[in-house]
Amino acid sequence: VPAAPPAPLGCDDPESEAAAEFSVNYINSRSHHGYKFTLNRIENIRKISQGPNNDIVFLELDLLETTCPILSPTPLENCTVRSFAQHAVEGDCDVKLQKLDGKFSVLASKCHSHADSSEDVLQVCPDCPLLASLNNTEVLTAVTTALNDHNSKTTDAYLRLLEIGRANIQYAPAHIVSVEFAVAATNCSAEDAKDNVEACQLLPDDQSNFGFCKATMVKQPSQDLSVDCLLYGHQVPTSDPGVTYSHPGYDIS
Amino acid sequence: SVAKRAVAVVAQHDKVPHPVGFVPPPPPCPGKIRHFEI
Repeated sequence: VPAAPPAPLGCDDPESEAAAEFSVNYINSRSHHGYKFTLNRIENIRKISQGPNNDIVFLELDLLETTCPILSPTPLENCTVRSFAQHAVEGDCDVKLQKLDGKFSVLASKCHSHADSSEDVLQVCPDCPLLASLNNTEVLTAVTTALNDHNSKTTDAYLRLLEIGRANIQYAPAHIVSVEFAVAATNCSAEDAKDNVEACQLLPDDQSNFGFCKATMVKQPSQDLSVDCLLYGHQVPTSDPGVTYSHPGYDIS
Repeated sequence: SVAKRAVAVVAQHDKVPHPVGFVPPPPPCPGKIRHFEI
């Protein structure tokens, strides 16, 4: 009597969790924008045997954005999940893996991220600020003002903007624009930059020094600006953990 | 005379009732939520 087919994998089985963890690390290592994502739920898993010790695994994952910028050296397990009241962002990912002799490799992945609906956030927290569009005029003004303020006061390298990570605007009881943006050190000191800012270029990859700034610009009832920038220091890029990645098929919207 | 009983009747009679307190296993997927549901 042929052996009964193995029971289908459960989404909380250790093997499923191992596949999901591998996939989340792959997704974060391949992303160059925004923030790191962490696993919230394994939506579905299918395993198809290709032969002895050779399986293809299809995973559907629900991820949640953390507060760690993607370039931050902070290990994912130390990254805080962005809370509901901070206007959470969810990622839906489909990942196709191969498990060969017990080793996973990602054959393809596709992710889509979206912020929680404003109605949901306001239902839980009526006074919480909501995410603003990254090309909102007030947001762009706050980022520019904050970066110029930092560069005018620092004795370190002149920083250039890499990307705006997120922004939210609160209108009551005060009018406050909060922004977070990624920066990189240039080959100029902030002092040199005052004379010839065009000469200030990002450092080459073998010396790159990325960082992150958070700023809050109060517009009403009084004007105030607070800026906090942190540089990570040069990080030796981690090579792929000995796994072949083909057809990354990876995009994020 | 032999009368064939309807399958439903047979199935009903032969269905083994679950023991008292039987809890069906959770569906294999989706898995547990680690943080919160959006």
